[in-house]
Amino acid sequence: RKVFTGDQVLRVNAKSEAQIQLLKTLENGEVFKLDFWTHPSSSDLPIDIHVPYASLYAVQKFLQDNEIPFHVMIQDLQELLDKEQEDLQRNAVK
Amino acid sequence: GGDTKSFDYATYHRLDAIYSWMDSMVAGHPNLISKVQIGSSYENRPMYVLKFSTGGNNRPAIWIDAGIHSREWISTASALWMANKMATDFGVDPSVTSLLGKMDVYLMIVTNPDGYAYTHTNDRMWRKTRSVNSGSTCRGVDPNRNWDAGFGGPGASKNPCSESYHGPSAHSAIEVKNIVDLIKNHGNFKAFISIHAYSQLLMYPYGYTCNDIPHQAELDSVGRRAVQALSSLYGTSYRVGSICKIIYQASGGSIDWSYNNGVKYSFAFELRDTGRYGFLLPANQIIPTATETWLGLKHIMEYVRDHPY
Repeated sequence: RKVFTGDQVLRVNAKSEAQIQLLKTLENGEVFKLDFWTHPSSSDLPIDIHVPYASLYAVQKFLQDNEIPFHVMIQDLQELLDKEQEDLQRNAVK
Repeated sequence: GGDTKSFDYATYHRLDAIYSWMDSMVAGHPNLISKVQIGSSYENRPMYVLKFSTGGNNRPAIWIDAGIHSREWISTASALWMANKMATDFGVDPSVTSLLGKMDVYLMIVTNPDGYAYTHTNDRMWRKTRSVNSGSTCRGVDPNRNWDAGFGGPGASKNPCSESYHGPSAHSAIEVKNIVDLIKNHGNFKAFISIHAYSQLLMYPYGYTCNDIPHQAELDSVGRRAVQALSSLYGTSYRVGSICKIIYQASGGSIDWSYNNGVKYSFAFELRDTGRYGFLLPANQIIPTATETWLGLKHIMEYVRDHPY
C-alpha cells in the first residue's frame, strides 16, 4: 500500500493572473511530482496541491519567493488516511 | 431485499460489498430495479448499471454516473444513498413516482471499478483507470479526458504519468467505450449527469472550449435552480457555470461528449468538501452530502421530465 507520510496538501489563494500563470508552470512541471486536487484557473477559487514530503521545502519556497499566499490544509496526509482506514475496519467489523 | 435496510450508508464500502448490495437492491425492488452489465473493465471487472424502470420500451432516459475518478469516494457513496432513496421514494413521493412513470433512470455507481478497487488496496489517491500504457511504466488513463469531445486539446495531458492523461485515442478506455456504446445503442437519453468530487460546483458544457453552448441560458437557469434546492438544506454554497468558465479548460470530458451527441441536459456535479479534507471527506459527511445532492439532482430530473424534446 502506498504511503503518504509527511505529504501535505497546501491550499493556495492566488491573488492575480500572474500568480495563476506561475502556478500553471508549477502544475506543468514534473520535477516535484505534485498532484493538483484543484487547478489554477482564477483567483476566485482556491488551488489545492498535494505535495510529496520530498518536495515540500522547494514548493513552499517557490510560493513564498513569489509572494503567493497559501496555508497547509492537510498537515500529514497519511494521518488522515490511517484514520479513514481505522473507520473502515471498525465499520466492517460492525 | 432486507440487506438494503441494514446496509450502512454512512460508511465507505469496498467494491465487492457494493456489488453485493446491488443484488439486494434488485431483490428488494424487483419490479423497479434491474442490474445491467454494460461490459467489463480493463482488469475484467463487471461494470454494472442499476436501471430504474416501470416498464415500456426504450423510454426516454436519464443517465447518472458516479465515481469515474476513483479516489472521489464521496461520489460513489452518495450514489449508493441516492439509489436507495429513489427506490424507497417510488410510490411514496409523487415527484419520483411521476418521473419513473415516464422515464427510465440508469445509475452507474462505480464507473471506474478497477481504480476504485485499487484505492482500497494499494493507493487511496488513485484517480485514473488501471490500463497499461504502451511504452510507459505509468498506468492508467483519465477517463474524463478520454471522450470524443475536443479530444487531446487543452486541459488534458499527453503524458501517461499525468493524472489527466487523455489516453492514446478517444474512447480507448474500455470503461468509457462501454458507456458510449450503451448511450448510442439506446438512442433516447435526455439527460446525462456525472457526479464528481470535490469543490462544490454544478457545471454544464463546454470544457474543451470556452465558447457558450446553444442552450447556455436554459442550462444555466436549470443549474441555478438545482443549486437553490441543494443549498436549501444546509446552506452549502455552489457555483454554477460552464466547465471552462468556472474550473478551467478541460478537453475530452463526458458531458461535452453527451451534449454534442444530442443529450441536451448534460451536467456535472462536484460534491461537497468541508474545505479541509479534499478527497478524504469523513464518513459522517456522506449522508448530509447525499441528501443535499439528491435535492439538486431531483430538480434537474423533474425539469427533464417536464421539458421533453
